Amino acid sequence: AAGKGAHDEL
Amino acid sequence: MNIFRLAGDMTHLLSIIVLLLKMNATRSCRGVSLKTQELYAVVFVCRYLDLFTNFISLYNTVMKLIFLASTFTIIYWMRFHKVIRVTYDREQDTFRYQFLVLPCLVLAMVLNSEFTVMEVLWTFSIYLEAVAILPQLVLLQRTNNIDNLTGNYVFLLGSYRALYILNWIYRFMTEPNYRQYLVWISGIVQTIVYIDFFYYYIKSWRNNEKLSLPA
Repeated sequence: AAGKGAHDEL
Repeated sequence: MNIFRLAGDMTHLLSIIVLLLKMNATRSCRGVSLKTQELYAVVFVCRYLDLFTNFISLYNTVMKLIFLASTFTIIYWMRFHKVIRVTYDREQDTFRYQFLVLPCLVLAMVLNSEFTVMEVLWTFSIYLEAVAILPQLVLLQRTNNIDNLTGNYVFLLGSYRALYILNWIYRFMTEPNYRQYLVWISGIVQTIVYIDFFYYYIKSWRNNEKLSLPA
């Protein structure tokens, strides 16, 4: 999950 | 999910609970910056638009809803609660939104990983979160008697970001291809913003004195 994929944090 | 991330999220949640309890118990929002709270509302709304498009986990969804609801509750109390709104330091809380919002918006349009509405707003929320505490820190500096709960609120908020840095290091070492430079740099900037406050917070705690920030 590089760049744009890393949206799993709050 | 690792222990640093969970601890960071719980610290973030705790900071908001401390603020809600303080306001509810004392019927006062003295020393609390409405500007910072409204900036956080903008941060959460822009970042959590993916509630409608992307399901990550129940934990993720519930936490997002809690952050949104609690922040809007704080704003509602400060603006409209019959007793609490009277205690708001309107004349002291003078930081201008546009000094923070506009640069962050421009930066998000230029520096992002994809030029789409969702992604630019998400990136904007990352940049804005890094500086959203500034009106609160300025207000604290102007408040002579910082009460314990307001000091604890800011301390917990700063700790949450520091724990997130540990979370990023952990993820970087354990997950292949995990990197998010914009988030990391913003997070580090956000943590640096607190360093001065941390210094005085710990000093007053060690000396058993009331917290006050030098002008």
